[in-house]
Amino acid sequence: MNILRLAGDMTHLISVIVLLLKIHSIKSCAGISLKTQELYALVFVSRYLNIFTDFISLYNTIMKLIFLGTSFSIVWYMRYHKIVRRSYDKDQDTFRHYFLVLPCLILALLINERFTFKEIMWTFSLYLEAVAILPQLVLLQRTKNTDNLTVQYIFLLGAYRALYILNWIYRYFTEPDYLHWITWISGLVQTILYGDFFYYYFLSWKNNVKLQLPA
Amino acid sequence: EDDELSHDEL
Repeated sequence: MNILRLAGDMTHLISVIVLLLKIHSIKSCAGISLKTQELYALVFVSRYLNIFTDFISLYNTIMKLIFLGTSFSIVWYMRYHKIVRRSYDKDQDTFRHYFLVLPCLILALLINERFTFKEIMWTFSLYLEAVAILPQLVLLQRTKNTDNLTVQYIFLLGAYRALYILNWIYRYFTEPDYLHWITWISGLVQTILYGDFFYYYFLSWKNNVKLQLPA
Repeated sequence: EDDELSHDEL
């Protein structure tokens, strides 16, 4: 495993920890989209169907368990925790996330590397992950006072994808037959969706003001 | 049997 891939995984892990820390310590999920979190839980379930059948490494298995466990606990907190759920911006988080699921499933059935159940679910998870951030970005745009942790969480998620792209470039040049167009294109689409956010993130950082996306 | 692809990334 190369350093870019490890950095990408760690950034992803830290993003989840930041979010859980926010929820757990200040008992608030204000500014966080439940729609996006539910999509991520679905992404991990459909991607990690191979968790008990294909052993890759201990690292791989543990990380999969962490991502599955944390994504479900975040959804649980936001839906059922008696204090946390009160801070959920339900009226603002109105993105029809179900409309993202079906097109991704159809696309996975049409464009995949192998027509097997596990492979289609894996491909579906890639397509879904690419667009799962959309409800969160919409909510961010609508929220007037976004707290710092929410902004850091989104930034870390975007950074994780950007690092994965660098990892793919590195692997393409160092490993023979390393060619994964579906993964690359969905990862690229996902990173592009963060483009706007990154632009305003750096502006707010440069000018030392709170980030607020223009409506 | 080349039905399964190995996915080593998360």
